[in-house]
Amino acid sequence: AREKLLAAFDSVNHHFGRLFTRLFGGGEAQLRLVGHDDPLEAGLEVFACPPGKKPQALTALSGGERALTAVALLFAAFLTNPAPICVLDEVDAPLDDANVDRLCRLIEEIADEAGTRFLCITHHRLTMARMDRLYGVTMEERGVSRLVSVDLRQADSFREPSAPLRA
Amino acid sequence: AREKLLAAFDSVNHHFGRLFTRLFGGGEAQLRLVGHDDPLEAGLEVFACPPGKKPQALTALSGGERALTAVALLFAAFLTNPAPICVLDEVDAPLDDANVDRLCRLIEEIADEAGTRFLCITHHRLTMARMDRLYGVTMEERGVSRLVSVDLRQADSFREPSAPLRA
Amino acid sequence: MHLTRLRLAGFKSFVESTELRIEPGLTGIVGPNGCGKSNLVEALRWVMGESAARQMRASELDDVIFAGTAARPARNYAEVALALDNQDGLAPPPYRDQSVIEVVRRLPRGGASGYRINGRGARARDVKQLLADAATGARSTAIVAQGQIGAFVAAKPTERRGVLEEAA
Amino acid sequence: MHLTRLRLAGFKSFVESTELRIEPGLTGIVGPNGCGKSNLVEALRWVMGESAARQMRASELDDVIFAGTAARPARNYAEVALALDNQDGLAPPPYRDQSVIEVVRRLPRGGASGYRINGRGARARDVKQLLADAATGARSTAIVAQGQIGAFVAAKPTERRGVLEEAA
Ligand SMILES: Nc1ncnc2c1ncn2[C@@H]1O[C@H](COP(=O)(O)OP(=O)(O)OP(=O)(O)O)[C@@H](O)[C@H]1O
Ligand SMILES: Nc1ncnc2c1ncn2[C@@H]1O[C@H](COP(=O)(O)OP(=O)(O)OP(=O)(O)O)[C@@H](O)[C@H]1O
Ligand SMILES: [Mg+2]
Ligand SMILES: [Mg+2]
Repeated sequence: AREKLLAAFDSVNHHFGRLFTRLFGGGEAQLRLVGHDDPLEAGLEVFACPPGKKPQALTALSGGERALTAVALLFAAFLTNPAPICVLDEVDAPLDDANVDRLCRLIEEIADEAGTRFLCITHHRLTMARMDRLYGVTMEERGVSRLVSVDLRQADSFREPSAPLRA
Repeated sequence: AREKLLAAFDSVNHHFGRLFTRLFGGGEAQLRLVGHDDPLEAGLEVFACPPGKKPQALTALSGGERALTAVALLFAAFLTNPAPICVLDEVDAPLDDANVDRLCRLIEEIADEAGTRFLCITHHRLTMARMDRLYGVTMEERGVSRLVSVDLRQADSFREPSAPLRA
Repeated sequence: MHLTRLRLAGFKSFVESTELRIEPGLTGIVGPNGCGKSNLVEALRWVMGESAARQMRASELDDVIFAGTAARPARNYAEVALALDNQDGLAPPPYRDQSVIEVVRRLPRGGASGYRINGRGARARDVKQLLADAATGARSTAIVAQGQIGAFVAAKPTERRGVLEEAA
Repeated sequence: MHLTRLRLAGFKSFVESTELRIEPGLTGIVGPNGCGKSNLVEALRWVMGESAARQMRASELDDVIFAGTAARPARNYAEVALALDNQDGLAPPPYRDQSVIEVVRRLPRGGASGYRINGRGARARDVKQLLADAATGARSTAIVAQGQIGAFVAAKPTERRGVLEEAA
């Protein structure tokens, strides 16, 4: 069990550094096992340094930088042991358009490489445009949710809560 | 002091109900002093029921519904005792476009009625378009922030982190 | 093993039977605030065996059953079914040779949750074991609830171990 | 009283002297992730007397001083100035008849914060009192930090009293 965990650590750490540099266009990040000599008991510390900045505590990262760092860690774990499904509920909310674009490109690659199926809940038009298919949840009858499949044009009209879906 | 607090409570509660119904296009919301007979010691409980739904605990509200409910409460306090400045750091992040529009209309009204000056940090194009003026923060030199005033067209080009501002 | 379909009835705001196909690649879910998108994520976690009401934004487990609206009465039970594709034969015995595995969780109001796997009664532990073998589960780090993406970074080192354990 | 201008030097990522005018109506602040928008909000709270490092995403108060980049050395102090317009004469004595009041906070690395109001030394308490009379302050519910808007709803009833007390 100890060897397995250490092997997983090495792989996740390798992918994490690579994905972080890719998402931030530079900089570096790494993981460390801390707090205990036995890897089975130790905690996982994350060090992240955006390009051109001095290394700082994770709490000093901005809202968008934190979300991207967390995504890099999550996907690093995927590339080590692919999960069959990944659900992302509005993870693009704190991101600017350039980072939404980078995130989407990475998701597309992980779906191809690891075979993971993605469910992405979003309000972002850019993210919607990158999906293979779109489902809309409507509440035309107040308080009752219904699921319909939509195309991008319809998704646009969705933004009005009471607007009926244009066929 | 007790009378003052009770008078403030009545005013905030009145505005809260009104603003909630306006932001949600229906439904109702109210405040109650709970946990202690003396208003100076009591806590503030919030009851919010979106249109057409059954009353539920606040935790059952969706991400966007919570943000709107909190904004209604905040602005209800403003209308009772106007604060000179209000800073909103990406409060529009969880909102869909229709609610961003309602929020902005409300902010414009509060600025006129209460005279409060607003600083709104946003990534949302719709919110940017409603501002009286826009400041851009750039990091053309990595790690060093600079403030420049921009127009809406420039703000669009901002979305690329490394893109220099087009004059 | 892959997850291929989620079906809900009487779960939170999904009072009518609703089916969400989970296909390869990227599926986007859109809609106005409060329309029920995050409820779908909770339905997935719930059928996978989630037992803490707080994880479902509920104060007690019965709160996941459709509570009624101004125009409709409350329901008496909530039911969610999850279909898995086992054509690669990786499921643990006794499901190894079944090409489709369906996990169903049903909760009657005031009663206890019951699970079924391919029609036969099962315990929560069996469901969790089946999903763990498929490298997923109710608390999988790959299911990121709304507002939680930043929580990784804010957590203490020992809380982050989960990511590593899943990867192992 | 109105807040009219914020000036930063050596505060977090704003190493050069930077001025933000606070004018009537709506001022939008835009820019890519990590460029320093939220740092401006923390500068405002800081000059208003914020004394808890955690509220500034810092582990100790010195962390607000420009820490340097790959190309620039760290600074030795941080300074933020806030200008208030007192043409309505509502400021408490001794500032009642001054049309402009400027509050300055300066923190040398390894030292203690010093405050000045219109050039004269002051204590944190004087600054807080001046701002409370202007119905604002470092912990004003009207300054909503990133990700905090939902916190109102998640808080316990006693924690929400702040909104009411400010309105009184
Ligand atoms: N047991 C229940 N019965 C009926 N409706 C419920 C139940 N539990 C929750 N709801 C409703 O579900 C709604 C929340 O849905 P959800 O959180 O999925 O919205 P969302 O689409 O994610 O919105 P957002 O974009 O704002 O995040 C609430 O308004 C609540 O009234
Ligand atoms: N003392 C300091 N010296 C230099 N830079 C600092 C200091 N403290 C914080 N920073 C930098 O400020 C950046 C964070 O800025 P901020 O949180 O204001 O970004 P933001 O514009 O709000 O981004 P987002 O849109 O993602 O929320 C961090 O990347 C950090 O490196
Ligand atoms: Mg949601
Ligand atoms: Mg920010």
